[in-house]
Amino acid sequence: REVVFVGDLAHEAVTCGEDESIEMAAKRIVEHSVNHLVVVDDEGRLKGIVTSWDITKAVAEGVRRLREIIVRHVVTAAPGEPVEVASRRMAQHNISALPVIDRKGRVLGIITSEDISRLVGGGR
Amino acid sequence: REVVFVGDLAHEAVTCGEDESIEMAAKRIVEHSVNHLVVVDDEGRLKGIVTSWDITKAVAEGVRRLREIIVRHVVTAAPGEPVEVASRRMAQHNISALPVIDRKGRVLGIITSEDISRLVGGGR
Ligand SMILES: C[S@@+](CC[C@H](N)C(=O)[O-])C[C@H]1O[C@@H](n2cnc3c(N)ncnc32)[C@H](O)[C@@H]1O
Ligand SMILES: C[S@@+](CC[C@H](N)C(=O)[O-])C[C@H]1O[C@@H](n2cnc3c(N)ncnc32)[C@H](O)[C@@H]1O
Repeated sequence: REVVFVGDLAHEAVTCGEDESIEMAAKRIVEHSVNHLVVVDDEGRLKGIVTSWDITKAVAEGVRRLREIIVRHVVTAAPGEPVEVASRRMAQHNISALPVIDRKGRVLGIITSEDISRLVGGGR
Repeated sequence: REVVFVGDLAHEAVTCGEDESIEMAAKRIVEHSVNHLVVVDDEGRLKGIVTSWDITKAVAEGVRRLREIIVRHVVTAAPGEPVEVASRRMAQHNISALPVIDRKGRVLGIITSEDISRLVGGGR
C-alpha cells in the first residue's frame, strides 16, 4: 500500500480578501465551482475561511457583511501529513476542507473531502 | 478487504418541499449543519436537490425564488452499490452527495463525499 500525502492531493485554493462583499465572495465561489474560499491578507497569509455554508447562514440570518461570517479559527494541514490524518481531522471538526499551509503560515493550497473521497474510487 | 456498500454509509437525508422559500431552505441547512437538501413531494418521492452552493449562486445572481435554483436532474445511488462506484460517480459529475433511492424512486437517505472521506481515516 502506497502512502498518500496531503501534498499529493492538495490543489490551488481560491482566495478572497477580508474587505470583499458577500456578493463578490458568492460570485467567486460560483465562478470557480468550489465551496471554500480561503481568506488571506495582502502577503498571502491565512486570515480565515468562508464557505457556501457560511453564505447560506448569512441568508438564513439576514447578515449583510462578509466580516461577520468569516471563520477566524481555521483548522489546517501540512503538505507532509498522510491523507488519513487529514481525513480524521476533518471528521473530528465536521468540516469538508483544510487549507494547506507552510511553516510560515502562508497558504500553499487546499485539500477537500471531495479530493479524499475520490481516492476511494481509484482517482487522484 | 471488506467491501463497503452505499447502504452502510448512507444516513438520513434532510428534505424540503418545492414551495418553500430560499430563506426557509437556508435555515434548514444551518439547523442540521448539512450542505444538501433533497427536494421531495408529499409522498416522499424525489423531485430535485438544492445545496448551499445553489443558495450561494442565488446570492451571486440576485435570484429570490427556490423553484429557480432547484436542480431537477439528480444523480443518485442505490443502497447495494459499492462505495467505490458512488465515489467515481460523484467525481465524474463534480458533485459532493448522492441521494440514495429505492426501486420505486423513494428517498431512503443520502451519501456524501464527507462520508466516504471518513472511510480513509478509518471511521464509518
Ligand atoms: C461545521 S461545517 C458543517 C457543514 C459541512 N460539514 C461542511 O463542512 O460544509 C460548516 C462550517 O465549517 C467551517 N469550516 C469549513 N472548513 C473549515 C476549516 N478548515 N477550519 C475551520 N472552519 C471550517 C465553515 O466556515 C462553516 O462555518
Ligand atoms: C457542480 S457542484 C460544484 C461544487 C461542489 N463540487 C459541490 O458539489 O458542492 C454544485 C452543484 O451540484 C449540484 N448537485 C449536488 N449534488 C447533486 C446530485 N446528486 N445530482 C445533481 N446535482 C447535484 C448542486 O445542486 C449544485 O448546483
